[in-house]
Amino acid sequence: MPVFHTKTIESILEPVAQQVSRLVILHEEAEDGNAMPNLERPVLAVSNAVANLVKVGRETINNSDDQILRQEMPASLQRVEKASKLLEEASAMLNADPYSQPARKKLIEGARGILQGTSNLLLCFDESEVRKIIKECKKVLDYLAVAEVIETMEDLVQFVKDLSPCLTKVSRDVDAREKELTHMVHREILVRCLDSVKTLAPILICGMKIYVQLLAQGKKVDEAGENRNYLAARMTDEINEIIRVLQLTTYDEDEWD
Amino acid sequence: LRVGWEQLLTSIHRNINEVENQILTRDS
Repeated sequence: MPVFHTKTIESILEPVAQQVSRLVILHEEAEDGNAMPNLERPVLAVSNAVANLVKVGRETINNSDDQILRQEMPASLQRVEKASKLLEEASAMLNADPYSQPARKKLIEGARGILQGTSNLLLCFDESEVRKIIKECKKVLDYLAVAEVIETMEDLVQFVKDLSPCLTKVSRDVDAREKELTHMVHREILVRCLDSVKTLAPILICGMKIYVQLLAQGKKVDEAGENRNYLAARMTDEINEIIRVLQLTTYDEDEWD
Repeated sequence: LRVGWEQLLTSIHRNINEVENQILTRDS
């Protein structure tokens, strides 16, 4: 079971996560009495990078119209900033006393804090990206909801004109998202649902066309109406399943276990 | 241990830069 649910997050955090745990073990196993190196230079580099990240993060928050992102991201930035301060303090303490035990603890705490903060930050951002895709999915759901009130060819043409770009965007976004996920089962569900949506869309339009034509000819439309509603409902179910799976992370399933 | 800490801080540095790039890329 992968720890990080997207390949991007995994590629950024996994190496640091491994190094932090390795170092914690090394640190715990190390015999007391070893002098610590001077870490002033690398700590300063980290501090500068954190300052930059915080600046970029704040700009992103201010420019975003995603209320959840605006609410959740500041805490992650503060976490990273606080961790950076711990590293600075540790470095200063080690300069004064290379054997300082509290300084070592601060170093580990700082490293873990930066890892947690950046992890939260990436998750916040990732969730925001997912919300953007879900917004597009919901547009498709809204169009599907009006399929059953389309009664003229003119309205049907407009319906197709409205639905097509939305479906194309959903298809492109979900396809890209699926490729980003590390969780195989989630990927498979997204691929399956997206395939169904792509197959069902032209059949639905065809079904709607038959309904409209029968109606124009004054013929019975009960069966055509039922068929159209069934297809729209199937597409709605598939899109809802896509929305559900997009929101899943491997962490959810760990909690479930 | 000496090399370990320096390596970790270098990785953290790189990690922060990558997070920043992620934000900038997706934000644009």
